[in-house]
Amino acid sequence: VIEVEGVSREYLVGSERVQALREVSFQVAAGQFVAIVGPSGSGKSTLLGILGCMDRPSRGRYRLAGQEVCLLDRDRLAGLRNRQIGFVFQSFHLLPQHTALENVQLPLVYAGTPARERRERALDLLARFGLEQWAAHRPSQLSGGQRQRVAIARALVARPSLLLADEPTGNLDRRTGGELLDLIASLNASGLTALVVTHDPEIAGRAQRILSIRDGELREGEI
Amino acid sequence: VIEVEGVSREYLVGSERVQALREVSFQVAAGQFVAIVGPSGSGKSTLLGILGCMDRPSRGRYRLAGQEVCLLDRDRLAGLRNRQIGFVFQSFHLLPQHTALENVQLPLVYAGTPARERRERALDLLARFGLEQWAAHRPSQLSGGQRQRVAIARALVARPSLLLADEPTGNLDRRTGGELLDLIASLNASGLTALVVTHDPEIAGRAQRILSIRDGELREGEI
Ligand SMILES: Nc1ncnc2c1ncn2[C@@H]1O[C@H](COP(=O)(O)OP(=O)(O)OP(=O)(O)O)[C@@H](O)[C@H]1O
Ligand SMILES: Nc1ncnc2c1ncn2[C@@H]1O[C@H](COP(=O)(O)OP(=O)(O)OP(=O)(O)O)[C@@H](O)[C@H]1O
Ligand SMILES: [Mg+2]
Ligand SMILES: [Mg+2]
Repeated sequence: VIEVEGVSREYLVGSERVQALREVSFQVAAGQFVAIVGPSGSGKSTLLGILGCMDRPSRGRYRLAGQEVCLLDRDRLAGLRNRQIGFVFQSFHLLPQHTALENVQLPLVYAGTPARERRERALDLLARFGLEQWAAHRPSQLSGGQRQRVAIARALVARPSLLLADEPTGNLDRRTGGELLDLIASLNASGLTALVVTHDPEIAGRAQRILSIRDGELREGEI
Repeated sequence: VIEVEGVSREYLVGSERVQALREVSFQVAAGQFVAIVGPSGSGKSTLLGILGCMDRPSRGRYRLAGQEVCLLDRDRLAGLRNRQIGFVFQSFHLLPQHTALENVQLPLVYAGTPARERRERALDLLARFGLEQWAAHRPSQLSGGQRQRVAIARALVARPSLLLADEPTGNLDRRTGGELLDLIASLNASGLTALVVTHDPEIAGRAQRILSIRDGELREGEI
């Protein structure tokens, strides 16, 4: 369902070029649970950003379900992003002036879900993450790990077919992280395709497949 | 060197009270390496914020080297914060319009260190973290783990006597995290007092002492 061909991404900083990704090629079948590992600065977030259409490669192609989705017109791309792809950012990117409950509902607002249903689904998901008592808190009134879980709940509320998660347990204790991993694994068992960038060996151990990135280059398996 | 007596911290959210810390009391001797562990939302960042004078308790007292330092006048408190206490935030709080090199120099700017010396010391520390080639990058041009290391370098550049670090390896791969741990351990061996909030069992394992927080309550040892 994911086809990446010869993707490179170069950044310009002043007069310097940074090669963040070099000729990355791989495929992911629908329903796979893939862990993406590699040293800090190796290009993992850059790759995930391209897969989520937040960013464009400097070269190469990316297809999702056979289509170069990032080249769709604005409206179709927005629909895709909100309904089919759930994205968890490494730094969460929650809306600071909105409560946890409002933040989690956001994809359903875009999907046109009726107010009562989207509120119920958001509350239900917050409860699954042990966050129901913090539903009325804004991000500045939450702990780091609580913000992280709100970001994950937001990514899952529209029941996407693809989850792209960037280091989703970085701020979680082992037990809370383990519960999250169980949830991802069970959603994967019911058909969710999941690509999880992680430094956590427990997540890497549970994935069906590991991709390693080092210095912008991707290899199959652990390096 | 650290004395915490009956510290409580209550937040108000609308009409609700959140007891983030409840009657926390403990002492830390100079030169100790302490890990602070506990579930997400248990009160660790709140405690660290009080120890760094970013925040005030609702009740209780905190003394550093026998003095209630957070009650000092503004100038003395600023001096203390920049020279004696190195603080690493869970969400880094780097200045977005400044380069990594400028961010790391900031405590030395406040300390009045001459420009050439502070630049050298900052570059030296960035190099120790493997970040010298990113010195001219601004935070938005850095990976999550690179930002985290810049935040740690900034906390250490003024050679403080106390390090307060909030989950400093959350965005780092095991090897980079291990190198950071080695650095903290070696600074500790030369006299640095270090309190590190962490979810990382490797850091907890290397610390001389572990404090656990659960639901705002502190206990000695692992729970
Ligand atoms: N906007 C940017 N401009 C310039 N360079 C960038 C930019 N964003 C990232 N980089 C550089 O590209 C490289 C890859 O960054 P990326 O964020 O993908 O790393 P990562 O593997 O996610 O690292 P981490 O594990 O620390 O999060 C890094 O060396 C980083 O400094
Ligand atoms: N400004 C605030 N207003 C209201 N409640 C807050 C505020 N800041 C934190 N809290 C609440 O206080 C509790 C403790 O927060 P704290 O950030 O200290 O947790 P933590 O142990 O650092 O968690 P984590 O491991 O997730 O970072 C949390 O339940 C949080 O929701
Ligand atoms: Mg990253
Ligand atoms: Mg915290």
